[in-house]
Amino acid sequence: SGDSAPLNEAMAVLQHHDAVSGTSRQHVADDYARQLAAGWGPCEVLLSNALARLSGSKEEFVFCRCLNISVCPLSQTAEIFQVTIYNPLGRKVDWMVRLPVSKHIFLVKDPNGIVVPSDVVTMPSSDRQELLFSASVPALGFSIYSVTQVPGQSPQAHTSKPRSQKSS
Amino acid sequence: SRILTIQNEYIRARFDPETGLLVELENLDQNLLLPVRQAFYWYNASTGNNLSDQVSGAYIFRPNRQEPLLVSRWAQIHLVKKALVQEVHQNFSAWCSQVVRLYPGQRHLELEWTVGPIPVGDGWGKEIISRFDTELETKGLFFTDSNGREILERRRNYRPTWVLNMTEPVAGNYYPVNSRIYITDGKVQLTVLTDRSQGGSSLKDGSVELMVHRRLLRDDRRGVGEPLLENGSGLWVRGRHLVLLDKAQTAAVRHRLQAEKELLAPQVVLAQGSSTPYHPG
Repeated sequence: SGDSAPLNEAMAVLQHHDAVSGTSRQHVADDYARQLAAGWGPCEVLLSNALARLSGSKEEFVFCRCLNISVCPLSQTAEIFQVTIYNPLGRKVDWMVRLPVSKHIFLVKDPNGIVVPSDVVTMPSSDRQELLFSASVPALGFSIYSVTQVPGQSPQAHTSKPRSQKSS
Repeated sequence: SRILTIQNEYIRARFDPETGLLVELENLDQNLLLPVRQAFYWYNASTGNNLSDQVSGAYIFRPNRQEPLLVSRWAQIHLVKKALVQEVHQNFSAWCSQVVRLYPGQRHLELEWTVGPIPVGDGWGKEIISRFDTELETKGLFFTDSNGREILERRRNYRPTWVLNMTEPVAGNYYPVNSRIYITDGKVQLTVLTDRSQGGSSLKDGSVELMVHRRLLRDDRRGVGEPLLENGSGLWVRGRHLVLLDKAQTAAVRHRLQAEKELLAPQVVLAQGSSTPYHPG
């Protein structure tokens, strides 16, 4: 069963000015981060249970916490996976989803099974690539998109050379 | 081509093809064009001087001179133009890069910066800022929020509740920015939304700066007992600034709605897709 109390507790502890403004010793700052991470774990279980109940199907839900550095083992290896986007705002939002993926072409379908436009962008400073698609998510609700790797196809290799500037 | 731009239905951003830096922002919808120069700078952290032996540290921001130094006056760039995104990847140095991004339908310019590890081999602590310079005549005023709820008017070298004797012309004009900072000349407003709390200011008319990272070598003797000197994953920071250009009278609705979307951003949860029914039968 999930539990949000540990995260509540961690957030309560982190109201201390040292946590808010970073005026603590390193090991204290590290411990603040540890408390938050420890609190987030049971919350993931809570979120998974809520999503399973609301969507009507039990899943092995996976939370990728390092999307901001394009790391997500599931989306980078799976040939088919689903993406649930939860919108906490009290109004519908359109949100560009970016997920690190392997070098393939993907088909993205919306909750009604209709294919939506998607794109694969290669990160110039690395050979990683990201799948982009725009998700429409209801107010205080969620949408489930499915992503399927198109067998046998890989994105056209575009070699964009860096535009070196004259050094000034 | 000589013209380097990215755009969508609402926004066009132009870059100097010589330097790779952002030089102009255009709101196509409201027919606004504003020369905006954005670059990264660093303040040299004070280690005390003849006026005061106070050093820059976890509690105290105190640069050792008023003018910050440019991280780099040019960037190596990559241009990515696809149906769902247009991006300019800017590489300023080994420890400072940025992606300037526009998605279809987006009414703000997204600047995703990555800074670190800040080099301190020269023995100098450094405080890194992202600064936007425009021609807006802002008359010493700028605006910062308080916890995303209330906007406070700030006036350079001034306090509303006492006669200020300004002894720190930079740090004395820095204020907490929880979600946004903006400047306006009464007709046009330039707003920068943050994805976390940062220090910010407007030290010259038409200019806005936000501090994105610090790496210091001395303790500021205010109780921590060690310098602000991360040694692990805190060496790197990656974050985003959302830049909005609007008419002054319509700017509020734009930045308020966008800031809410930023603060309460959607959560993405993945699953392999081999589901079993939750409810029996």
